Amino acid sequence: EETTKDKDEL
Amino acid sequence: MNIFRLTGDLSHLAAIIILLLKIWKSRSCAGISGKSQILFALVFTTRYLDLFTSFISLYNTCMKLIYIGCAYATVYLIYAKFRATYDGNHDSFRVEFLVVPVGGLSVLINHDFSPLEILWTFSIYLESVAILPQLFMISKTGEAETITTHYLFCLGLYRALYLFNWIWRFYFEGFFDMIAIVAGVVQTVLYCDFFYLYVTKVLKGKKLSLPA
Repeated sequence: EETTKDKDEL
Repeated sequence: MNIFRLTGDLSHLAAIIILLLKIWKSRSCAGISGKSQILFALVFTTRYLDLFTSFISLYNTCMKLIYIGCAYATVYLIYAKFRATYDGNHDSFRVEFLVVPVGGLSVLINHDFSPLEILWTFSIYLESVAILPQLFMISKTGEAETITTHYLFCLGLYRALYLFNWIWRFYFEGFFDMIAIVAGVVQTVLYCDFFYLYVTKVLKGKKLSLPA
């Protein structure tokens, strides 16, 4: 399963 | 947001501020690699372009702005205000050997072939190796000021804490981002040798100096 990046992480 | 993520961010912030204050208070950037600092400014610039496209939280926006602002302030202090103290002769790492392969890799391996996404990927890959000019400089001169080692420790600790954050998120949220994780592991591993010296020398009150 491809998970996309988390935009919250810095 | 978990405790590892938060302490990771704060550790990162501490590193950035330690470096800025060190340069400002001593009016000198001796022993600091300007090249690493330019790379970090490039990392933040390419990663935080989403400031223009999406709002996530006040915390997120503020931290991004602080990181970017401090990164450019540091570059300004090194290359303009205190340029006379910049040790360019020892800062001789060839950054094109990092930027070019990292650029190629980010085009080849990314989550989505779009400009913003490729730039984000570029920033993740570049960050993992951006400290190399600084470590190279220390290995060349054979020593580092204690305050510089505190900076490096906080900077290395930040990505190590992010690794724990990702382990946490994998178990409790089922979330993982392979690009960030692999780059994060590489980044943390690069600091291991330094961590060892930090614990065995600096924390025991000795100056960090390498055997000739």
